[in-house]
Amino acid sequence: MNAFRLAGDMTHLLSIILLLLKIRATKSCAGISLKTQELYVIVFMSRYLDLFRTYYSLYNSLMKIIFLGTSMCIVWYMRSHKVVRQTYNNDEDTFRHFFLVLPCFVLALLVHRNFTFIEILWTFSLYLESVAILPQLVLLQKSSNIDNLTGTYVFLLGAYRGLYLFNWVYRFFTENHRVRWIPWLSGLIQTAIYTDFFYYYIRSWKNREKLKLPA
Amino acid sequence: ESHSSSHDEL
Repeated sequence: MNAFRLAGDMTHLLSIILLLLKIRATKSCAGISLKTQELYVIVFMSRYLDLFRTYYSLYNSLMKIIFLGTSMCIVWYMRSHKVVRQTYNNDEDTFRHFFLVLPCFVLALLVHRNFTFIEILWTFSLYLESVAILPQLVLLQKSSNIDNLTGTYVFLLGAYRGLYLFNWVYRFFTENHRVRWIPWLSGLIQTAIYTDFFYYYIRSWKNREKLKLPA
Repeated sequence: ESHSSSHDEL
C-alpha cells in the first residue's frame, strides 16, 4: 500500500470519526443529510459483499467492517435516537435517493467489466458513491449556519477520493500498468463535484470567516 | 486478474 492510498483511507476514516463526534458530543445532526448517509450505507453494502468471499488483508477486512458499522450507526442516530433525530433538517433535506440510485444501477448494468452479481454491485457502488454527496451539498447550500465540524467533515470526505486519484496514478506506474476506467472516472467525477465546496471551504479557512456557500 | 489493482481498495 502506498502513502496516497493510506492517506486517503485515513482521511475517510477521520471524516467519519468527526461526524460521529459531532453527533455524540453536540447531540445534534444539524446540517447533515440523512439522504447522503443512507446512500453511503447502500454504497458500502454493495461494495463490501466480497468481505465474505475474498480475503485481502486484516487491514482491508477491518476497514470494511468499520465503514459498514459506522455508516449504519450514523443512520441509526439520525433516524432513531430520540434527541439527535429532532435536530435533523427534515424539510431542507429534500433530494430523492431514487434519482441517484436508479440511474447508477442502470449504468452499472450497462457499463461494467464482468457480468457477475458481485462485479455489477461493485460497479454500482462506485457510480453511486461518486454522486452520493449531492444531497449533502444541496443541504449545505440551503443552510445559513454551517458549523465547523460539518464543514470539515465534508472537506475530508471529498479529500479522500482526491487522494485515491494520486494512488491510482502511482499504482499505474509502479504495478501493472492497467487502465481501470470505471473506478478512475467515477473517482474523478466524485472529486470534481466537490470543487466548488473546496474553494469556499479553503477561502473561509484562510480568511478566518464562517463557511457559507452561495445559493 | 480481475481482482488486482482496484478490488483490494476500499
